[in-house]
Amino acid sequence: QPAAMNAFELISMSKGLNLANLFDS
Amino acid sequence: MGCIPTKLAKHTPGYEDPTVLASETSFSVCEVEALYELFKKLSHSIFKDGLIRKEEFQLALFKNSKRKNLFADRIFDLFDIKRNGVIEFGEFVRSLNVFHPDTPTEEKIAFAFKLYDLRHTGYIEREELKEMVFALLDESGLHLSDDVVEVIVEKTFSQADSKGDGRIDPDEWKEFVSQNPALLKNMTLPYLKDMTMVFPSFAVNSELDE
Repeated sequence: QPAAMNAFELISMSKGLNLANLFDS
Repeated sequence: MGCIPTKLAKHTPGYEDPTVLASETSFSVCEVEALYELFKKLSHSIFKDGLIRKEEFQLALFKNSKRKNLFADRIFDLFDIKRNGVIEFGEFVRSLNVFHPDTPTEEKIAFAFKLYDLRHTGYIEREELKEMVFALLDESGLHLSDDVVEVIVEKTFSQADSKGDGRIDPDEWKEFVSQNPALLKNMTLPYLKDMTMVFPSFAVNSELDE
């Protein structure tokens, strides 16, 4: 149900915001 | 775990004294030194000049130096405090400090607001939110019709824009996040707490630099 999602919740899933990846590089 | 000050080691341009950085952040001196090892690795992945450039940042996040991404761009721009197109060590540590588990929530809320205020107007506008939703869908290889995106944005605004003026101001954002704490989940990196325990190799390397 994407329409039920909060837009900010959706965008917070971006890989570009997942800085944990900096530590796996 | 102890660490030895790396006064004799060669440092990259923009290097700052770990004791100064530790005094300004939630990191210990040892943890700043461990972060320096990570910084060196990231800043030497392509250009080897001791400064993190956009391509190196993209490479670290996506394993692809050419992968453009709106959100990575925004993070990079916020880390690049001097706005000179590169992330220096001091900027790296001060910015990552926002993501430290011990950093006050208010700082995380303010950082997230700046992140989403794409055009630096002091507000999160409806068009900006729409642009970000489309960017996320594009990144994820998902397709939703304009109408569905419109519904998602509209519903979010109906909850967040309490003053009803068509834009989200910092107070409204603070209130909205307090009702939806999950939105700040990616603003905390548990790894940053006691870096030297999680990344003992960084601490060992910083000693070997002596």
